[in-house]
Amino acid sequence: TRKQTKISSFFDKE
Amino acid sequence: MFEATLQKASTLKKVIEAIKDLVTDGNIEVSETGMNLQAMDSSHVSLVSLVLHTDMFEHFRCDRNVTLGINLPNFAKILKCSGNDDSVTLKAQDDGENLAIVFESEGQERVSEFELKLMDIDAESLGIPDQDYNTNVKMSSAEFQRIVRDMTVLGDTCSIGCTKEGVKFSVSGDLGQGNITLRQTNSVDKEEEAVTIEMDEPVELNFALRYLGFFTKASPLCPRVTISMSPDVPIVVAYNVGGEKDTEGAGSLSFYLAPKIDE
Repeated sequence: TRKQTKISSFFDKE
Repeated sequence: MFEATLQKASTLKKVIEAIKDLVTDGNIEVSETGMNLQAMDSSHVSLVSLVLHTDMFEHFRCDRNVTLGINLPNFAKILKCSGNDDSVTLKAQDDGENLAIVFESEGQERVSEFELKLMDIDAESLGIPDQDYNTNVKMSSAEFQRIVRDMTVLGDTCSIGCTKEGVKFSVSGDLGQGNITLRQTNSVDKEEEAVTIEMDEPVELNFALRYLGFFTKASPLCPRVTISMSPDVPIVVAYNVGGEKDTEGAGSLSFYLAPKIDE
């Protein structure tokens, strides 16, 4: 199975 | 106050059409460098980044930075009222509650004025690192749209693998499996259809086709699309706005999509 990752886990919050 | 005129209302119409199904509400930040919008979809799986530099506007005036909170489907409805060759002027007062949108026909014999109510949108902003990608594929945007559509027939997740020979899109689902490989070409007579691959190492990642499908709604903006990938990071699907082919436009519309990873 594959899990969908969130975009916010790759980029820092400003 | 803010006031900007774009010679082609159709460009703005295509931009908003391309993002309105992915993002409902977004803040357009206006500053002396131009207009920018960054927004995530409601599931926070993908990110849209729109940059429109002042160069692409016939006239651009921004005295103070303004944030325009916009409902994109409603903005799209108003932009649909523009004629093919109309210009569009956007106007907003500092702390105003409305965005004025004026369309003018080429000979200025028809002027249409609309107002869109602005919203207060509490949106999270992400810092996108300016990074180099392992792989950059440039191809026809229509071809990419067709491949994504064809892949969707078979499943919901697409693997995109790239080697020096070509780029391979693969899908498998309940009814079977399929793959489409595009070889690197440098066909001179059909420049827009050429597939060019710049890469360091072969890379293969999995993505939700639903989101790739949303991104391809930007195809009418530009005949070429750039797809950038590196291991274990979001894919970037980028279109030039207001430019021609591979040349740098005065603007860009980039979509970022987080990969699916094996559990």
